[in-house]
Amino acid sequence: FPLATEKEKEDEQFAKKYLENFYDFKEEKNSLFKSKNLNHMAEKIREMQSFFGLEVTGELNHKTLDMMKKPRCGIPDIRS
Amino acid sequence: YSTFPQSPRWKKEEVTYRILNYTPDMLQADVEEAIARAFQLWSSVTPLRFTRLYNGQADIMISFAAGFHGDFYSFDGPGGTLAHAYPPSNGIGGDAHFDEDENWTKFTTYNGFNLFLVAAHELGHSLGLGHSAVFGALMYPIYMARDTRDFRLSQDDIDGIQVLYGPPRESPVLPTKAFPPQNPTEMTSAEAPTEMSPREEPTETTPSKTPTRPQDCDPHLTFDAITTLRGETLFFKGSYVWRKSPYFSDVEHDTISSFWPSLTAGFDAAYEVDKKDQVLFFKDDQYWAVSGYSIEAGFPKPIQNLGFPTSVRKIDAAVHDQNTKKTYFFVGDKYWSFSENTQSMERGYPRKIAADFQGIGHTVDAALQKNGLFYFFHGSNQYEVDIKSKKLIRIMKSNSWFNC
Repeated sequence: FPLATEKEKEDEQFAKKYLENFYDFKEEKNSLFKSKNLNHMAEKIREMQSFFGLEVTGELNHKTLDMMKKPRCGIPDIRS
Repeated sequence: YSTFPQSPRWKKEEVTYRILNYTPDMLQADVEEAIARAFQLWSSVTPLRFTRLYNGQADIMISFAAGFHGDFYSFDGPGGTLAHAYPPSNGIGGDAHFDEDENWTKFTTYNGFNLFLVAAHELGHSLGLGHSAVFGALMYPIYMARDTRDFRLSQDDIDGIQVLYGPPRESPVLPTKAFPPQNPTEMTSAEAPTEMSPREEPTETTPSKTPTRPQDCDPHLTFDAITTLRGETLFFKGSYVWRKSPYFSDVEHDTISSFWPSLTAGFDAAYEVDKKDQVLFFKDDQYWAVSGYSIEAGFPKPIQNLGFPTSVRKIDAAVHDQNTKKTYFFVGDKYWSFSENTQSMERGYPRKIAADFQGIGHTVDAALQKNGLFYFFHGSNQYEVDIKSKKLIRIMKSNSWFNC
């Protein structure tokens, strides 16, 4: 796969933080299987896209990032 | 809409709040007005009543802070997270925190966040609501700048909060517009304060335990303040209001918070400036102006703004003479005359009450003008005075307006 650009890495970090804050995403830091985290994150992206009525793709596309960057309330949208 | 897990809610209808600090972005009065209006949104669709405290522990503590501010959810600088609030419970429960790194404003411009909108959202959380996925609902998590002048909760917001607290009680409705000015007419028997003669004294009711609201015809009933309001007359004592309308014979019983949730009980004085459709309430060394339900922006103000010396820390009573456009303020054994036209105290005041009002040789608890005559209340008596001749006409029981 092409190396993720710096910008994409930043976006991914931002999205991870967002999903942790508002969608109860918990990254397994020492998981041996990177893909497991990716799947888990994709699942949380789908939850967030569904909440905001975006197309549910599980991918961190432009519209999803845009929505994540809008000023908002600090209370989670989904909580355990 | 959504609620928090286990749907925490306040197990009472009287909820208190306290503003712990202010943002330097706005006038304090504008912050207070935004917060009060935000509470009014929720009290208008539930039985909840909100009382502002000025010290001690309130249910909902409101504060501005940046970055780490003592809870687990640090703020993130400008943009991003604007504020957060905790669901009902004791301690931090109910508290609302606003990110001081944002630019707060009372306007709906694009270079700042409207405090009323964000506060109304956060107080939804303080009352137990979670986020709504309905675009346009107040509890939608993303900030949306919009016109706040006639802001209404969405049906989704109302449905959600009423799941927790139910609909409002049959709340009293203030007249929506100034009644046609009352021409001084002969009072009908129902309206005229009846002169108490011994045989008419109401039978002494000795309730088994003192009711929280004094009985209408309790011969010892006294009042804190009395005012007209759009043709009606409101009598205040503690947090209670007796409301007398020329259109209905019986007296309506309300509480101050059912009309003005953010005003604290225990007024010292009140009067109406009919031409401005404005009522002013006085408590200690501050005063508020209301028009109908809404508290006018920029209040409370210090009573010194009216021209009182700093030695005056509170007033006893006030009454506006609709004919001369003068307002009389009573403090101890003296009174002032304030010109509503020039908005200033008249020269030569204060004067002794006893010197100008024959027969009123004591302090005045409350004062009222009705149909051209003045009524000065002292303890459980009221003194009817012809203001032109300043002559005492008769003395009656304070509650003689309640058809006892």
